[in-house]
Amino acid sequence: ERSTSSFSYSSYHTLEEIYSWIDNFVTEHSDIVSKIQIGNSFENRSILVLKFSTGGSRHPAIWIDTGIHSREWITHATGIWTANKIVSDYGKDRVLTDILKAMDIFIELVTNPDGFAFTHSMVRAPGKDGRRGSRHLCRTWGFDSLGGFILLPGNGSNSNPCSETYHGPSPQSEPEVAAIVNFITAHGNFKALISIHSYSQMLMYPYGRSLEPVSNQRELYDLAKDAVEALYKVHGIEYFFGSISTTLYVASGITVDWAYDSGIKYAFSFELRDTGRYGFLLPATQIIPTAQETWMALRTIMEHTLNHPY
Amino acid sequence: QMNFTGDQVLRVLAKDEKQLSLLRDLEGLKPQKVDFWRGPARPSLPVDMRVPFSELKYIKAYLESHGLAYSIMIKDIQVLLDEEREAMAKSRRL
Repeated sequence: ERSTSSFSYSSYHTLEEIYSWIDNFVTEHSDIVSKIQIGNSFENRSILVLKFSTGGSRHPAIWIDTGIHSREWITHATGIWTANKIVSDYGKDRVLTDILKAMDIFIELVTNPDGFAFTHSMVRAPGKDGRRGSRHLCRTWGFDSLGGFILLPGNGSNSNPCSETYHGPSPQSEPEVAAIVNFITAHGNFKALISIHSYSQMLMYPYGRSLEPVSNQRELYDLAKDAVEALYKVHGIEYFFGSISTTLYVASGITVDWAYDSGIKYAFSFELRDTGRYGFLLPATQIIPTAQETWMALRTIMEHTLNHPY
Repeated sequence: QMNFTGDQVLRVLAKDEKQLSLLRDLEGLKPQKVDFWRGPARPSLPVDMRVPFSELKYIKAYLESHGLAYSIMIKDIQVLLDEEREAMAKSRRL
């Protein structure tokens, strides 16, 4: 019988290995972690979310997702390490313990399971000719089939299913997207949402769709600054930060804009480290350093969320 | 599985909007020719693109002819993929 103690957090894993780890993880830490299936993917794979909770009902909550872009393996690996960090530090780290006493944390480790399975079975390195027959031409390329997690058609999304920013035939028509939207909407008490991507070394907040600053711009700017400073202290990695539109590009319909407009003030999009040498193929030796520094930024955002209820 | 032997990832630094638009022209090519890992967003940000071995000469010539500075971020993708696969197999054996 396996346990999570034999799991290598410094290695990349297949979907089956990750889902098996999830089952073991939930069993071993049933006092604090549970598994929720929030839907099924286009190819009918389970879409799973880990819930970290110390009990109580209607706790405010924090959402973290990794792996929307399935070729960004460092994000899934970081998410797994982070989940393990939460259970191992609960009760030891005062800040995390306080957060979990008052709030629940939800982590979706593999947001695009079809795409992730595809990158393991067919094409790890990008090449947009890996399409298979499906409802939409190119829908199952794998690595970027959910694009920039486009929720609604707009400037930043595309009607071409072969585009990285394909928004689907109608708003939220992609089951992976709809599962999240439905879950977060039904829950109704999320206070922070952090969507983790790689690789550009950025921490960004709304808006993407417009250069106009959001009403909480000053607070989000200061929080992003604190988070990247905490991240920098771990391994000296510098991040850009700011609104999506001023830091990266103007694009509408993306996750954090939707979250912010849905009332989740602390909405951030992460782009994990870029060594300038590997791109998506970041060596496994860098998983733990990446996760360690990311954790400090996540912890900063979560702590701020705890201390600034709204 | 595909073989990526000889495919490279080039990191391009556009000086201005004009150079960015030259890179955007490449985005219109079929992905078999150029696959943008990081698309042209703004001049201060690097652009990374995977170029299949068969297209390397053409793409490099295009960049050079337009004065676009680039470096080779990944010299041979297949080498990295092989290392990645070996690392995963080793982890599984352990």
